[in-house]
Amino acid sequence: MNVFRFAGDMTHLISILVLLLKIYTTKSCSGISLKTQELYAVVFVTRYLDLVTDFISVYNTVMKVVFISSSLAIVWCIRRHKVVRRSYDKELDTFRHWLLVGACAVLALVVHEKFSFQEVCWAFSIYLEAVAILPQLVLLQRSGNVDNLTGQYVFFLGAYRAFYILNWIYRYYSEQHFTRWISCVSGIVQTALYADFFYYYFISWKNNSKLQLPA
Amino acid sequence: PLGNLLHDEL
Repeated sequence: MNVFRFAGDMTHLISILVLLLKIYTTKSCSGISLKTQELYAVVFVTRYLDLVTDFISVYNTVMKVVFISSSLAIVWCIRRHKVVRRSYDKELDTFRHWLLVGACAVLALVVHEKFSFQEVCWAFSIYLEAVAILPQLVLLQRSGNVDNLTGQYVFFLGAYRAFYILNWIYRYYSEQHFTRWISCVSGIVQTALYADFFYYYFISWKNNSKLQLPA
Repeated sequence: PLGNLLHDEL
């Protein structure tokens, strides 16, 4: 565990807390893409299958349980909560996310480290995570105005990816640890998807104005 | 080795 990896995990955790805080305090999920949240739930459930087969550390186990349960809770809230679900922007959130699931499943069956159920699921989850933010970014772009908490949620998610890249570079030099190239390539793609968002986020932060994305 | 395909990152 190094400082970049820890910062990455913490910003990931903060992003989820920010999202829960938004839903809890405003009793609203406007601006939040259910599709992206469903994709994250699928990502965590398929990636953390090793929860029942391998033990790495208490930290690792706790974080995995937190990520799986929080993502399922968020999906439940947007779909079923009697107040929250009314604010869901259904007509703006039309991204065909199951196509991403299908494409990533095919890719995982072709490109993986080892042909085992767990390893193919792991590769699938890495690919899916890389593109899972797309429905959210499309939704934000369509709605134009981004409320503060939603903006911060996406910002922290992007920061988490950036820290993970620094972590891989650090591990490469300090431990001669080669991060799997599947993770590296997907991680870089995933971080790049945030570049545009980051640009507008920093401009609005610098000008102390509300975050607005161009149509 | 055991660590070969162990995923220690989240």
